[in-house]
Amino acid sequence: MKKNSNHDEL
Amino acid sequence: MNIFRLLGDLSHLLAIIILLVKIWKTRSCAGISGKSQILFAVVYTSRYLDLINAFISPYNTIMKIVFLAASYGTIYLMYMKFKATYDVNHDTFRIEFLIAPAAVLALIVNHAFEPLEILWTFSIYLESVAILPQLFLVSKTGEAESITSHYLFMLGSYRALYIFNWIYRYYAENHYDLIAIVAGIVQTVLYCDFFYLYITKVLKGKKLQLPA
Repeated sequence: MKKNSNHDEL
Repeated sequence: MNIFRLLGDLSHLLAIIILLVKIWKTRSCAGISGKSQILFAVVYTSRYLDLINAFISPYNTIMKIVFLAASYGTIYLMYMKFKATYDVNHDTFRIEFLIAPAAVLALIVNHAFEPLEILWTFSIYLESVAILPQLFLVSKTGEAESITSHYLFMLGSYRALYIFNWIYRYYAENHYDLIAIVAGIVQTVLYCDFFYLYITKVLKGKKLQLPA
């Protein structure tokens, strides 16, 4: 599971 | 950060600037779909809510703020300042048919069932189809001004470069996000037909005109 803070792209 | 990602972000930024400058200089938003611009504003708003709770880098924060501001600025120019030039009769795509499925899909297929995560997923799904009203407008009028074509080309390039960025990240960082990748490929495919017309017509100095 990925947390929101892992969304490092724009 | 790799070169594909940086070039992708710069293409995206350039697309947005081209659009704003075109509207400002010509004092007209003819040929531009306000529906697509509304969808992009919804996309950025739902995705960049993480400005509040997640810090990635100054670059990331600044770009997010610029995208949000430019997107709302475009909507202001289209729906307020230059409203009289807005091609409302041709811009008839029903955006609820894109928003509703993107919302339902985000609730079903996501990385985690949390409010911000679902909004992020929704923004990814919606972005993949947000250009459809614009492409529909071009197909309805049968033509696009060169500057509108350049805008669409930069926007499509941004998505294509992001695919190279994901391939690079998969090998170099072992990082991948299937939701973003699948939606990004769908989004890029939507531009393929346009890319073909752009390369065969616009780059040779002709107007982008669809066969009657």
